[in-house]
Amino acid sequence: MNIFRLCGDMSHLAAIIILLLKMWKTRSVAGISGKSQILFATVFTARYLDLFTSFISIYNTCMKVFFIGTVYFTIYLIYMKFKATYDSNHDSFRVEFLIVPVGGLAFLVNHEFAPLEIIWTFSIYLESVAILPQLFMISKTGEAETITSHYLFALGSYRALYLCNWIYRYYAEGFFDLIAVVAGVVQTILYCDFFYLYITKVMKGKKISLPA
Amino acid sequence: DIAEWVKDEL
Repeated sequence: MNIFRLCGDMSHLAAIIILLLKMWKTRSVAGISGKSQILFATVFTARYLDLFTSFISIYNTCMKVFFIGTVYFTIYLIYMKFKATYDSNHDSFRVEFLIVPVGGLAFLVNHEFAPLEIIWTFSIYLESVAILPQLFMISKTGEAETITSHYLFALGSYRALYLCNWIYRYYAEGFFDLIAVVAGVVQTILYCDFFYLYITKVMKGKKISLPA
Repeated sequence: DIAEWVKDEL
Protein backbone atom coordinates (compact mmCIF):
# COMPACT_ATOMS: atom_id res chain seq x y z
CA MET A 1 0.00 0.00 0.00
CA ASN A 2 1.23 3.53 -0.77
CA ILE A 3 -0.13 7.02 -0.32
CA PHE A 4 -1.31 7.31 -3.94
CA ARG A 5 -3.30 4.11 -3.77
CA LEU A 6 -4.72 5.02 -0.35
CA CYS A 7 -5.80 8.45 -1.63
CA GLY A 8 -7.24 6.77 -4.72
CA ASP A 9 -9.29 4.35 -2.65
CA MET A 10 -10.44 7.19 -0.35
CA SER A 11 -11.42 9.24 -3.41
CA HIS A 12 -13.37 6.27 -4.73
CA LEU A 13 -15.01 5.83 -1.31
CA ALA A 14 -15.85 9.57 -1.22
CA ALA A 15 -17.42 9.40 -4.68
CA ILE A 16 -19.72 6.57 -3.63
CA ILE A 17 -20.65 8.32 -0.36
CA ILE A 18 -21.32 11.62 -2.19
CA LEU A 19 -23.60 9.77 -4.62
CA LEU A 20 -25.50 8.03 -1.82
CA LEU A 21 -25.84 11.32 0.12
CA LYS A 22 -27.16 13.08 -2.99
CA MET A 23 -29.79 10.40 -3.51
CA TRP A 24 -30.76 10.05 0.13
CA LYS A 25 -30.87 13.79 0.98
CA THR A 26 -32.64 14.93 -2.18
CA ARG A 27 -34.63 11.66 -2.35
CA SER A 28 -33.99 11.87 -6.05
CA VAL A 29 -31.79 10.15 -8.64
CA ALA A 30 -32.27 12.92 -11.20
CA GLY A 31 -29.25 13.25 -13.47
CA ILE A 32 -27.77 9.91 -12.39
CA SER A 33 -27.25 7.21 -15.01
CA GLY A 34 -28.59 3.86 -13.83
CA LYS A 35 -26.74 2.21 -16.70
CA SER A 36 -23.37 3.38 -15.43
CA GLN A 37 -24.21 2.04 -11.97
CA ILE A 38 -25.15 -1.33 -13.50
CA LEU A 39 -21.81 -1.36 -15.32
CA PHE A 40 -19.99 -0.55 -12.06
CA ALA A 41 -21.88 -3.37 -10.33
CA THR A 42 -20.72 -5.71 -13.10
CA VAL A 43 -17.15 -4.45 -12.70
CA PHE A 44 -17.08 -5.06 -8.94
CA THR A 45 -18.82 -8.43 -9.17
CA ALA A 46 -16.38 -9.61 -11.86
CA ARG A 47 -13.34 -8.22 -10.07
CA TYR A 48 -13.99 -9.34 -6.49
CA LEU A 49 -14.62 -13.01 -7.20
CA ASP A 50 -11.83 -13.81 -4.74
CA LEU A 51 -13.67 -11.94 -1.98
CA PHE A 52 -14.43 -15.14 -0.03
CA THR A 53 -11.49 -17.26 -1.07
CA SER A 54 -8.31 -15.22 -0.71
CA PHE A 55 -7.77 -12.91 2.26
CA ILE A 56 -5.34 -10.06 1.65
CA SER A 57 -6.13 -7.68 4.53
CA ILE A 58 -9.01 -6.40 6.63
CA TYR A 59 -8.84 -3.17 4.63
CA ASN A 60 -9.01 -4.99 1.30
CA THR A 61 -11.96 -7.13 2.35
CA CYS A 62 -13.89 -4.25 3.95
CA MET A 63 -13.46 -2.02 0.90
CA LYS A 64 -14.58 -4.78 -1.47
CA VAL A 65 -17.67 -5.48 0.62
CA PHE A 66 -18.43 -1.76 0.85
CA PHE A 67 -18.02 -1.18 -2.90
CA ILE A 68 -20.17 -4.16 -3.84
CA GLY A 69 -22.80 -3.41 -1.20
CA THR A 70 -23.16 0.28 -2.07
CA VAL A 71 -23.28 -0.16 -5.82
CA TYR A 72 -26.15 -2.64 -5.54
CA PHE A 73 -27.87 -0.35 -3.03
CA THR A 74 -27.46 2.51 -5.53
CA ILE A 75 -29.12 0.38 -8.23
CA TYR A 76 -31.94 -0.40 -5.79
CA LEU A 77 -32.41 3.36 -5.17
CA ILE A 78 -32.42 4.19 -8.87
CA TYR A 79 -34.65 1.41 -10.18
CA MET A 80 -36.92 0.86 -7.20
CA LYS A 81 -37.02 3.32 -4.31
CA PHE A 82 -36.63 6.55 -6.26
CA LYS A 83 -37.73 5.11 -9.59
CA ALA A 84 -40.14 8.01 -10.14
CA THR A 85 -37.21 10.44 -10.33
CA TYR A 86 -35.10 8.27 -12.65
CA ASP A 87 -34.71 9.99 -16.03
CA SER A 88 -34.65 6.92 -18.30
CA ASN A 89 -35.26 9.01 -21.44
CA HIS A 90 -31.87 10.68 -21.06
CA ASP A 91 -30.14 7.53 -19.81
CA SER A 92 -30.19 6.06 -23.28
CA PHE A 93 -26.58 4.97 -23.90
CA ARG A 94 -26.45 1.58 -25.65
CA VAL A 95 -24.35 -0.37 -23.10
CA GLU A 96 -24.22 -3.40 -25.38
CA PHE A 97 -21.88 -1.32 -27.53
CA LEU A 98 -19.53 -1.35 -24.55
CA ILE A 99 -19.99 -4.82 -23.11
CA VAL A 100 -19.56 -6.78 -26.36
CA PRO A 101 -16.26 -5.19 -27.51
CA VAL A 102 -14.89 -5.16 -23.95
CA GLY A 103 -15.84 -8.82 -23.52
CA GLY A 104 -14.19 -9.70 -26.83
CA LEU A 105 -11.04 -7.73 -25.99
CA ALA A 106 -10.76 -9.47 -22.61
CA PHE A 107 -10.63 -12.79 -24.48
CA LEU A 108 -7.99 -11.58 -26.90
CA VAL A 109 -5.75 -9.43 -24.72
CA ASN A 110 -5.05 -10.78 -21.24
CA HIS A 111 -2.17 -11.97 -19.08
CA GLU A 112 -3.32 -15.59 -19.06
CA PHE A 113 -6.05 -17.43 -20.92
CA ALA A 114 -7.70 -18.68 -17.71
CA PRO A 115 -11.30 -18.03 -16.59
CA LEU A 116 -10.45 -15.92 -13.53
CA GLU A 117 -7.85 -13.89 -15.39
CA ILE A 118 -10.20 -13.23 -18.32
CA ILE A 119 -13.03 -12.18 -15.99
CA TRP A 120 -10.64 -9.90 -14.09
CA THR A 121 -9.41 -8.40 -17.40
CA PHE A 122 -13.04 -7.91 -18.46
CA SER A 123 -13.69 -5.97 -15.22
CA ILE A 124 -10.62 -3.78 -15.82
CA TYR A 125 -11.60 -2.96 -19.41
CA LEU A 126 -15.26 -2.43 -18.50
CA GLU A 127 -14.41 -0.06 -15.67
CA SER A 128 -12.48 2.18 -18.05
CA VAL A 129 -15.64 2.86 -20.08
CA ALA A 130 -18.32 2.37 -17.40
CA ILE A 131 -18.73 6.14 -16.87
CA LEU A 132 -19.67 6.77 -20.52
CA PRO A 133 -23.45 6.41 -20.02
CA GLN A 134 -23.23 8.96 -17.19
CA LEU A 135 -21.18 11.45 -19.24
CA PHE A 136 -23.48 10.84 -22.21
CA MET A 137 -26.52 11.57 -20.02
CA ILE A 138 -25.01 14.84 -18.80
CA SER A 139 -24.27 15.86 -22.39
CA LYS A 140 -27.90 15.11 -23.30
CA THR A 141 -29.44 16.96 -20.37
CA GLY A 142 -26.87 19.73 -20.92
CA GLU A 143 -26.15 20.23 -17.24
CA ALA A 144 -25.19 18.44 -14.01
CA GLU A 145 -26.14 19.16 -10.42
CA THR A 146 -23.18 20.45 -8.44
CA ILE A 147 -23.26 17.42 -6.13
CA THR A 148 -23.15 15.14 -9.19
CA SER A 149 -20.12 17.11 -10.40
CA HIS A 150 -18.37 16.43 -7.08
CA TYR A 151 -19.23 12.75 -7.45
CA LEU A 152 -17.69 12.64 -10.93
CA PHE A 153 -14.61 14.61 -9.86
CA ALA A 154 -13.93 12.18 -6.99
CA LEU A 155 -14.60 9.18 -9.22
CA GLY A 156 -12.32 10.46 -11.98
CA SER A 157 -9.58 11.34 -9.48
CA TYR A 158 -9.55 7.80 -8.04
CA ARG A 159 -8.15 6.20 -11.19
CA ALA A 160 -5.84 9.16 -11.85
CA LEU A 161 -4.38 8.53 -8.37
CA TYR A 162 -4.09 4.85 -9.23
CA LEU A 163 -1.93 5.85 -12.21
CA CYS A 164 0.38 7.59 -9.74
CA ASN A 165 0.25 4.44 -7.59
CA TRP A 166 1.41 2.32 -10.56
CA ILE A 167 4.25 4.74 -11.32
CA TYR A 168 5.33 4.55 -7.68
CA ARG A 169 5.01 0.74 -7.58
CA TYR A 170 7.04 0.44 -10.80
CA TYR A 171 9.99 2.30 -9.29
CA ALA A 172 9.58 1.09 -5.72
CA GLU A 173 8.62 -2.57 -6.28
CA GLY A 174 9.19 -3.20 -9.98
CA PHE A 175 5.44 -3.97 -10.18
CA PHE A 176 3.92 -3.28 -13.59
CA ASP A 177 0.57 -4.38 -15.03
CA LEU A 178 0.24 -3.07 -18.59
CA ILE A 179 -3.46 -3.99 -18.89
CA ALA A 180 -4.44 -2.12 -15.72
CA VAL A 181 -2.27 0.88 -16.66
CA VAL A 182 -3.57 1.22 -20.24
CA ALA A 183 -7.19 0.85 -19.11
CA GLY A 184 -6.54 3.32 -16.29
CA VAL A 185 -5.14 5.87 -18.74
CA VAL A 186 -8.16 5.49 -21.04
CA GLN A 187 -10.49 5.81 -18.02
CA THR A 188 -8.80 8.98 -16.78
CA ILE A 189 -8.70 10.52 -20.27
CA LEU A 190 -12.48 10.11 -20.54
CA TYR A 191 -12.84 12.45 -17.54
CA CYS A 192 -10.47 15.13 -18.87
CA ASP A 193 -13.06 17.39 -20.46
CA PHE A 194 -15.17 17.02 -17.34
CA PHE A 195 -12.15 17.84 -15.13
CA TYR A 196 -11.66 20.98 -17.22
CA LEU A 197 -15.30 22.03 -16.74
CA TYR A 198 -15.15 21.17 -13.04
CA ILE A 199 -12.03 23.22 -12.38
CA THR A 200 -13.05 26.21 -14.51
CA LYS A 201 -16.71 26.26 -13.38
CA VAL A 202 -17.63 24.29 -10.29
CA MET A 203 -14.57 25.52 -8.38
CA LYS A 204 -15.88 29.06 -9.02
CA GLY A 205 -19.33 28.21 -7.74
CA LYS A 206 -20.97 27.93 -11.13
CA LYS A 207 -23.00 24.99 -12.36
CA ILE A 208 -21.74 22.80 -15.16
CA SER A 209 -23.82 23.38 -18.28
CA LEU A 210 -22.60 21.72 -21.45
CA PRO A 211 -23.62 23.07 -24.82
CA ALA A 212 -26.52 20.63 -25.30
CA ASP B 1 -7.24 -22.39 -8.67
CA ILE B 2 -8.82 -19.33 -7.12
CA ALA B 3 -6.80 -19.55 -3.89
CA GLU B 4 -3.46 -18.51 -5.36
CA TRP B 5 -5.04 -16.16 -7.90
CA VAL B 6 -4.32 -12.91 -6.04
CA LYS B 7 -4.85 -9.33 -7.18
CA ASP B 8 -3.92 -7.14 -4.25
CA GLU B 9 -5.43 -3.92 -5.63
CA LEU B 10 -9.10 -2.95 -5.46
